[in-house]
Amino acid sequence: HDARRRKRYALQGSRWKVKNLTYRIAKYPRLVEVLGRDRVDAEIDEAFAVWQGATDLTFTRKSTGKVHIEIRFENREHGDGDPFDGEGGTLAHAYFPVYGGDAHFDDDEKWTIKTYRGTNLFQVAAHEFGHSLGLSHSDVRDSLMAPFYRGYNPKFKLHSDDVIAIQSLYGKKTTPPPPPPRTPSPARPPNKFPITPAATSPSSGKENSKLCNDPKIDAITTMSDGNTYAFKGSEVYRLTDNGIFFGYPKKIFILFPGLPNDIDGAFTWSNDKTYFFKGSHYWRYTNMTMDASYPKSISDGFSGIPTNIDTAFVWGGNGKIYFFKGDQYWRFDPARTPPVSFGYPKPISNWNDIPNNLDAALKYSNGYTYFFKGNKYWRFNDRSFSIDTADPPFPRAVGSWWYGC
Amino acid sequence: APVHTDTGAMMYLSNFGWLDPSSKKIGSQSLIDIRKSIQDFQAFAGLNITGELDEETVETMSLPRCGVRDKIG
Repeated sequence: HDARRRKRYALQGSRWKVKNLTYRIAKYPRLVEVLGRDRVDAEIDEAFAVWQGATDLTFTRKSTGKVHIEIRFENREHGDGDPFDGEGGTLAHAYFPVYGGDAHFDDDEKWTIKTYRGTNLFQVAAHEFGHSLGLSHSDVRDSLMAPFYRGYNPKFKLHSDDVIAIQSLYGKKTTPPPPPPRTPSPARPPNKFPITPAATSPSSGKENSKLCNDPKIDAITTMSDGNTYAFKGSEVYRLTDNGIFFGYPKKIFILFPGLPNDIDGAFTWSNDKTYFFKGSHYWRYTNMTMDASYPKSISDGFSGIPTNIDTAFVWGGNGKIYFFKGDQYWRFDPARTPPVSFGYPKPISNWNDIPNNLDAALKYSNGYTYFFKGNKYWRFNDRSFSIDTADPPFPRAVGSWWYGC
Repeated sequence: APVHTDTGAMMYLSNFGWLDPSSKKIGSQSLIDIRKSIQDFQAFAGLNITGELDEETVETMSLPRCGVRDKIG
């Protein structure tokens, strides 16, 4: 680093000669019982996915045997001559490829997942794996490879400095061109999607085979971290712009402790909280942590709304909350008294050809509202208040457009 | 040693690759070298380049961080 030089990334000088790398968590954090072993696995998966999203590298987690990158949570002196220093200070270190690529995390830190408290495991792990791949520290303060810890960021995305750095070692991502995106016709250019750190290529058969065989879902919502999650039975799928996020589906009880399976509906409100509905109750989550005093009865907070709904969503046209059930719908406006205006419920036929008995609905990050039923989906044109016209027309097959089938 | 002490700051600079590795121990570093090392670290961390262990520099040295050296010899 030369003080007079423009700020940017730095390479250590070694890199992996293979592109398909394996890793194993050889020693879990002491807090693993609190965090959940599967959630630690998911967090480490997502940290590797950051680098997989920018290159043709692939990362496969193994639970036994020899791997390229071994991960350990250790404290103080732990056998490599580079002792940790207790809580704070040094959080972790990793070895460059020429030295083996392993990553060690200081187990005296209060590691946490998807919360502002403690030390965010994803953020530190994604940084350390940059070293495991051959990156040194960057002097671009906002880059992932800057040496200073920057705290939990629910809307994390790689800095361009990090992308240039990793691609200078392993090349750009050259996976086959994604299927036509589900974004609207050129008439309304799609919003710039946040760079999903995940592999943006359609997933391998494994992740999406269930959804491809039976695309019916229970609910779908975009959460405050900017990611879209589809819920089906006991599992949850994180969606990318073209398929299923690497390493999903995951069990609902692991990612959303306290949330039951087979939910009816979900929506994320402007307070950045996500509301899940099932039967006569609802649950409120901040990111993936259930808020205290939940679940509650639907009548306690959503008076006028029926039980056993089909779906719930925030309509892009007016920012109000809509509940659909059977052939009727209710509009819920928290700013009004009563929140459900006189004259509701109304017939779903008002929504011009949107079918009854829906499975799910969502206002997507491109601003459009989407309705899902069985193996089909519809995109709604809020301005004309009708199903959007496009080629191919709606309804479309949800598997190939949303789940990477 | 806490980084707000000279020794602590020297340890920090040494741990993260900012002191000349050829020096056997911190005491042998000449004042000019140390000043230069502090300036290099300040430039890297986006701080005012004063060559002094000023408050902002010591504060940055106290931040939780990665244990890998900033400067790989």
